[in-house]
Amino acid sequence: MNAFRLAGDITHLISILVLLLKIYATKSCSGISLKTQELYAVVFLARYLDLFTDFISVYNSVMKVVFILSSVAIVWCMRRHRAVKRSYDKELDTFRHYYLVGACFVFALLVHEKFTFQEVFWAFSIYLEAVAIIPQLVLLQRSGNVDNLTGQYVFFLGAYRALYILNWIYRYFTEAKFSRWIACISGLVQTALYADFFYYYFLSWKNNAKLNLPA
Amino acid sequence: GSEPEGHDEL
Repeated sequence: MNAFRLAGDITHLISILVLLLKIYATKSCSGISLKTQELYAVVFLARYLDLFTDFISVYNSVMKVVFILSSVAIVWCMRRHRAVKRSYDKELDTFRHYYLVGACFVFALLVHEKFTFQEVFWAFSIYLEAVAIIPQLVLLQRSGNVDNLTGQYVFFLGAYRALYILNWIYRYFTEAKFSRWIACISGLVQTALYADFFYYYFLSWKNNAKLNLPA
Repeated sequence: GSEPEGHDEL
C-alpha cells in the first residue's frame, strides 16, 4: 500500500469522525444530507459483500467493518435520535436519491468486470459512491452558509477522493498489471463533483471568512 | 501490495 492510498483512507476516516463529532457534540445534523448518508450506507453494504469471502489484510477487514458500522450508525442517529432528528433540514434535502440508486444499479448490470453477484454489486457501489455526494452538495447550495464542521466534513471527503486519484497514478506506474478503469473513471467523476465546493472552500480559507456557497 | 482477483482498495 502506498502513502497516497493510506493518506486517502485516513482522510476518509477523519471525515467520518468529523461528522460523528458534529452530531455528538452539537446534537445536531443541520447541514447534513440524510440522503447522502443513506447512499453511503448502501455503498459500503454493497461493496463489502466480500468481507467474509476474500481476505486481503487485517487492515482492510477492520476498515470495512468501521465504514459499514459508522455509516449505518449515522443514518440511525439522523432518523431515530430525538434531538438530532429535530435538527434535520428535511425541506432542503429533497434530492430524489432513489433515482441515483436505480440508475447506478442498471449501469452496474451493463458495465462490470465480471457478471457475478459480487462483481455487479461492487461496480454498483463504485458508481453510487461517485454520485452519493450530490444530495449533500445540493443541500449546502440551498442553505447557503455552511457551518465549520460540515465544511470540514465535505473537505476531508473530497481530499480522500483526490488522494485516491494520486494513488491510482502511482499504482499505474509502479504495478505491472494495474488496470482499474471502472474505479478510476468513477473516481474522476466523483472528484470533479467537489471542484466547485473546493473552490469556495479555499476562497473562504484564504480570506479567513465563513464558508458561503452562492445560490 | 499483491492483487490477484479481489478488490484490494476500500
